[in-house]
Amino acid sequence: YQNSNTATAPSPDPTTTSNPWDLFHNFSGRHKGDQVSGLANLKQYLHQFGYINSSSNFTDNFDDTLESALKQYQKNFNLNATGILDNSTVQLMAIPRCGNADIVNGTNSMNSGKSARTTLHTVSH
Amino acid sequence: YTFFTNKPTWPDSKHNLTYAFWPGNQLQSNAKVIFSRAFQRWSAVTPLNFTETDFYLNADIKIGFFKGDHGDGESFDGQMGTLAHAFSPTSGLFHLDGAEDWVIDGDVTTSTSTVAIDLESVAVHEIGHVLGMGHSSVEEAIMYPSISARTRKTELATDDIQGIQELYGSNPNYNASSTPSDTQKETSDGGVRI
Repeated sequence: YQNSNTATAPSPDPTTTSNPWDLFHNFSGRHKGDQVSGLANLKQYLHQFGYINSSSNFTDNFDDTLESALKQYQKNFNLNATGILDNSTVQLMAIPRCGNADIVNGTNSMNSGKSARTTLHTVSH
Repeated sequence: YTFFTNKPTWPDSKHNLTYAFWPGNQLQSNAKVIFSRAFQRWSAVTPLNFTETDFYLNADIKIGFFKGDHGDGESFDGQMGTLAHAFSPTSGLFHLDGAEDWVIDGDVTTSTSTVAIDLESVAVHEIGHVLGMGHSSVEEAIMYPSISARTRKTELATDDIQGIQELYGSNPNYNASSTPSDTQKETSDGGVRI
């Protein structure tokens, strides 16, 4: 890293409005079983932030893996964990964010400690 | 609030931390002040202190704006998308995407640019990572992973404070009943950019 010579001074271009995640809006309403061109990009997004482990050959199929990852994402962001690409989920995914993953090495720290605890009802003897 | 796996922190012997800016960026003083203020938010609630140094390679925390592949395996993606990232203690690496439309002065919320991103808001968040904080699911928290363009969020929420104090303890002068005020909303010129 410290020998990298790729650093450049910031040179923003305010006329540019591209957002690499804008295309996610096209997926609104999609659910398991659908096949949508570009869905592999959303899988790549979920992989980048730790929600999908495997990084091999993402397809455009809305499969079990994507549904499971979506549910986890929705739980982490306090959305309804439907596994469907509803409007709320898609809009949140398109918002700029920190590049650090939410889940690292399969450990979901973001919401795992905040789920409601199961109440155990016991009878003393 | 959450922490990185295995809860890494800066050791007790390293509570006076130095930070430096990547010389290639040649940041002006008005940009450096933003980072100073962001560090101050965390030092106000912990025993940690932060001092700027000119010696980049020797600094505990190394801050730089980079574009695309910058050698750490986490390439930036151009405007919007990923804004910044930082590494867990005691790495100290804190990188911002040089392609963003960073606003350093003025009121970002009235910016005419639809892609204006408030630098201080992102800086406070990334410093949280540098110190060992993970992402929070509390939307009001600084450590919430997403922030919209033309949005300013710089004050630590209770969730952030509880988290960082679990790692380092409290600043002896910290008064939980007084929250820091945001004094950066005095102008409405749409902001000055880097």
